[in-house]
Amino acid sequence: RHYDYDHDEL
Amino acid sequence: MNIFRLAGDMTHLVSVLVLLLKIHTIKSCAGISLKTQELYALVFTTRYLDLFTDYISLYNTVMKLIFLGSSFSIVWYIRRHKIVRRSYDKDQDTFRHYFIVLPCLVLALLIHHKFTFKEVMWTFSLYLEAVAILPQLVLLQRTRNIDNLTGQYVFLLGAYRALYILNWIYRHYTEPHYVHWITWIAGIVQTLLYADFFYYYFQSWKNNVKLQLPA
Repeated sequence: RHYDYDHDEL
Repeated sequence: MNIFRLAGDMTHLVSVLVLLLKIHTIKSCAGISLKTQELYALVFTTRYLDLFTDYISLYNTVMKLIFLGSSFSIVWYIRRHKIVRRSYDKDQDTFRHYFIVLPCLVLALLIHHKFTFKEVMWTFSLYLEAVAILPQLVLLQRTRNIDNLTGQYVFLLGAYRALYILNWIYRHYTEPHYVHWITWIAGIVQTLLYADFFYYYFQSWKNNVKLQLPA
């Protein structure tokens, strides 16, 4: 699956 | 943004600001591990590399800048401030940086989602954050007598991690493709490290006695 985590957490 | 995430971020923010304010006002860093603070500065530096490349929200950017600024300020106070640095107990704070940093770096090089510089650094920061509290916990164990502010600082940090776990559970059920096992495992390990401390913290609070850790 395409990895698309946008790192919106701190 | 859900309530657990916001509460977690606020707890984290308060923990760092409490520490900075304490050092600034009483001009003492007694009981605080410089090693842990340096590791946190490294955690934020390697995690927030995307500050220059991606924009998520104003909230996100401001919080990142606060965490970077406060962690480097704390390190500066302990190392350079002419009064504060005298209260730093170097002989008790003996944990070796590389003992923590190297395994995390190796792990990040081996286990990550994507093999890019930014992504590996981000993964490294997660692993490092999970164990960065260790020098502080060792220092607490050694000195045993813990002043209220140091106790509260560690308690707030632990609470922040626990709230983030609730946030992940919430997001997992509300966002269709929210599966981030690296973040979760590192976060759970980190929270477990506080379990022992939490136990004694609540005991002391319940019995209304000064917090002391067993030798």
